[in-house]
Amino acid sequence: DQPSCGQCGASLRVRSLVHALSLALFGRSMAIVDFPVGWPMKGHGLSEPGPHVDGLAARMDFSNSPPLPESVPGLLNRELEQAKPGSLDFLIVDDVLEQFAPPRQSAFNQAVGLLRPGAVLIFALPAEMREPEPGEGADRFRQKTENEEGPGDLPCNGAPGASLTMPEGVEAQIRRHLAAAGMQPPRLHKEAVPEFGIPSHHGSAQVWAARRPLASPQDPAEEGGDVFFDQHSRYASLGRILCELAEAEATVLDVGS
Amino acid sequence: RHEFRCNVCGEASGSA
Repeated sequence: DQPSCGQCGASLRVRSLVHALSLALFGRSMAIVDFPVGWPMKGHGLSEPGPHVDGLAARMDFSNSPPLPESVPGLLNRELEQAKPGSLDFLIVDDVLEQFAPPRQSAFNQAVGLLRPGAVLIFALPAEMREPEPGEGADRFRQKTENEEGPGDLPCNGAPGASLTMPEGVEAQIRRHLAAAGMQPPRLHKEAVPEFGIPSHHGSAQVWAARRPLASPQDPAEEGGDVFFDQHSRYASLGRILCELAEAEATVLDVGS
Repeated sequence: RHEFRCNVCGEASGSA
């Protein structure tokens, strides 16, 4: 993905990830520089280093592991072996999941396992998916498989290198993987955000957001959900509604109970 | 050329 911000070089894919993250955390799309400093959330990224990584790390407990260019199954294990299961409020996975050979369910399970109840998984996949040309890209990873993703060769994404992508029906597969990992139905972000330079149909990435459900208080087998996170989501929505209803320059004094 | 504000650095930029 080409840098497209003339100031910091952020690509369209990165801006789309930030948009999805901001919506998930705050209920509206904000620039990272407008995220509150000291926000009590813990996040991790599997992303190339860049200004978005630095910006998030300056505002909350955020760490990042660059994805390896020749990623193979086990990458999440290696990158995140230090991470505590169920410890993250959010995980950003930037163009990594598609590089796993089938069965990819394990990659989703590993990623979800790092999330606490109510936390979000934000991930980008290449938007362009097609069958590989003979001798192209993914040949050395090509393998026959009889798992749920069907037999046959793996497609590649047409990008330079050896990235693998999902076969046809990728959206349905992603939804199935996420559901099997226990996630709520995901959101595939297709909307335009013109103020941040994000067109509605762009060719660089699919950005998804999925949330791990809060534990039910009726289920003693589940660890309790994080009350703060839930309350924040509610107050963020309430605050947004108040802001939309209020006259310009009005001040909201309190959104407490 | 399309002007926009970058949501990473917060600066005005162009050409999405």
